[in-house]
Amino acid sequence: MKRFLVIGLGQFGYELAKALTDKGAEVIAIDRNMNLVEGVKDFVTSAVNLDSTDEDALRSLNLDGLEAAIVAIGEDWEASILTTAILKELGIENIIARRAGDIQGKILEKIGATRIISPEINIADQLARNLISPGVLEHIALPDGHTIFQVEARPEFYNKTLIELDFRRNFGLLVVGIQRKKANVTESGEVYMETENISLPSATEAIKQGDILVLVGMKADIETFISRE
Amino acid sequence: MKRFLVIGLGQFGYELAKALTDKGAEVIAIDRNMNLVEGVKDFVTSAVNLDSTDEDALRSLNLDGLEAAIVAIGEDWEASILTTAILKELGIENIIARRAGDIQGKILEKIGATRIISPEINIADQLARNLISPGVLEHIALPDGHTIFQVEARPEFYNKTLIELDFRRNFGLLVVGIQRKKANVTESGEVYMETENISLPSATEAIKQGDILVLVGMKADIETFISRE
Ligand SMILES: Nc1ncnc2c1ncn2[C@@H]1O[C@H](COP(=O)(O)OP(=O)(O)OP(=O)(O)O)[C@@H](O)[C@H]1O
Ligand SMILES: Nc1ncnc2c1ncn2[C@@H]1O[C@H](COP(=O)(O)OP(=O)(O)OP(=O)(O)O)[C@@H](O)[C@H]1O
Repeated sequence: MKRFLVIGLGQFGYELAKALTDKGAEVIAIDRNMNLVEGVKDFVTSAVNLDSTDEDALRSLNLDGLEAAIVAIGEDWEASILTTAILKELGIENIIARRAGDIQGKILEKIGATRIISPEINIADQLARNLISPGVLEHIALPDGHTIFQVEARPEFYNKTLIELDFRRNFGLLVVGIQRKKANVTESGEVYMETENISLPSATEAIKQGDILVLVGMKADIETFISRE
Repeated sequence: MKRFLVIGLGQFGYELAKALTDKGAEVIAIDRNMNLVEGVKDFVTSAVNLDSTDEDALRSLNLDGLEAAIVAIGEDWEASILTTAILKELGIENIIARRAGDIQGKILEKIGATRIISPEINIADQLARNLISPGVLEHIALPDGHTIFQVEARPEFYNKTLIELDFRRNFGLLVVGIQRKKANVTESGEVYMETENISLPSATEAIKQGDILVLVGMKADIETFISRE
């Protein structure tokens, strides 16, 4: 049973405490705002109202066997920097800190954060890709460049099988799924559309008009593929 | 050339305006805080200091051919709701609004937002998965369940080829990449590690100790695979 310390229960910290708890972890949740502590105490392992810049207060917690500490403080640069420094001092090895600015992010790394995250930067980047690429419906990349995305099938693909199209050789991409709309009829004769999810389609699967292809590859190959539309 | 309207230049709005501009789009950036408008005017198409809850002020902008409007206002519920309603009134079809709370998110949808986003919820969920799953280094899912993730190769895979392991039949997953550490020697005899990225590995590729596998599949199959460790 993994144990985590989450400091700061704004939207991000709250959602993180909730997600970790849902996945079966033990969560110690901290905030200096009593209302926010109240808001999580029904589901986290323990909820504590304290100021994380107070070293004695943090020392008073039982932090044995902690998998990681997450500093989810948002706007207060001083508080997130000081808190990170104290956690390092207490011997916590895995400290994930949220960055609120360029310089502050660099400081956090220097004083002990093993990983810096920015929900705003990540999602802004994903959203920008989504908005810009024609027909690319969702587009998500791992930090190493491997990317998964969905795109509407182009006319030149209709009625050709995956083995004929050979995405791997021609585009450096793999088709890992196809979403196909099927028309169904209810007993009363009403037609409704249903989405069929073909996971890991076989090589003999033929692409139809209206299909949404789920593709995987490296970022550069995907950019090339998209720009060829 | 796609045109976007970004209202609210906090961290998220700022990063979005920047990402869209980097990708070649025209961006009209709005904030009621002059300093933040100053902060983007060197790179966006046009930066305007106005209050987006002022209908006349928004009407004064040229919003023809707008691909989408993004309401990136964070904490001010009233402002983001009112702004969304005005944009709908002005005939903007594609309105993406950032949610700041459960109820407020529902209200935004009811009054015209075509899509709601929450950087905090998305990244909290991704981070929670990252923290909980042993050996799963990055784990990102499309909304439809298709997921890409990295995992350390298990001992039972060492020295077996992909065709022997048949991930597709045995786990419902595809191996789309392998990251392998290679030891190199400099001229002065110093050994350093380099990461080799094998994209779309062939069926005859054998897995080695220390390999990181990049896998794709549906969420449920991935959960099963991870839990079998
Ligand atoms: N020294 C501290 N000790 C404990 N909690 C703190 C401390 N400083 C800030 N916090 C808490 O951190 C939480 C998040 O910080 P803040 O509200 O500034 O960030 P935010 O960017 O608005 O967060 P979010 O985007 O997650 O809603 C707040 O609830 C605040 O009470
Ligand atoms: N009515 C309005 N008109 C124009 N800009 C507005 C209006 N209301 C709020 N804003 C701007 O929206 C921006 C983002 O809002 P806010 O700072 O409340 O959110 P935040 O959650 O802290 O943002 P982030 O997490 O992106 O830093 C602010 O710069 C603010 O000036």
